[in-house]
Amino acid sequence: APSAPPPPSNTVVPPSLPPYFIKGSIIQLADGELKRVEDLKTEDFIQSAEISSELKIDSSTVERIEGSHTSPNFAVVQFSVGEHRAQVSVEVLVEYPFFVFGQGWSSCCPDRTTQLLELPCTKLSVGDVCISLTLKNLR
Amino acid sequence: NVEPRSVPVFPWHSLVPFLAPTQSD
Repeated sequence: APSAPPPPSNTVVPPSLPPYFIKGSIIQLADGELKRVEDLKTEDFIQSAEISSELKIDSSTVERIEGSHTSPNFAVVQFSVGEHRAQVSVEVLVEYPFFVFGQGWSSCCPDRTTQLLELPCTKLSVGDVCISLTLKNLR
Repeated sequence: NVEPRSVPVFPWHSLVPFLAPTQSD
C-alpha cells in the first residue's frame, strides 16, 4: 500500500521540481502497470485511486493564479477542493505541472515546463479542474 | 561486467502535489 503524503497545511511549498515530472520518468500505477509520465491519462489516476486503500481522487478547481511575492519563479495557485469547496493555495514553481481532468499536464508556464522537463504541457487556467487526492475514511 | 543501471520507478500518487483538506462531516 502506498504511504500517504503528510497532512496538508493551507499553503504547501514543494522544495523543488521533483524528478518524476521529467519526460520518460517511469510511473507505477496502483495495479503495478508501468507508464511514462507523459503517457498518463485521467483514467490512470482514477483507476489507481479506486484500487488504493488509502487515497481517493478529489477534484480541485483553479480559482486564481497570481505571481508570488517571494520570487518571480513562483506562482500561487488557489484551488477550490472537493464538494465542500475548501480553499487551498499552493506556491509552486511556474513550471510545476498539474494534471487537469480530461486534458493532461498543465502549468502556469508551459513553455518553461517543456523547456526544463520536455513534458508536453498546456497552460493552466482559471476554471481548470485538477486531480487532487484525499484520504479515504477520515473521521 | 557492468551492472545494469536501475531505472527509478515512482508511485502514481507522488505526482499529485497536495492532499485535499480533511472533511469533517
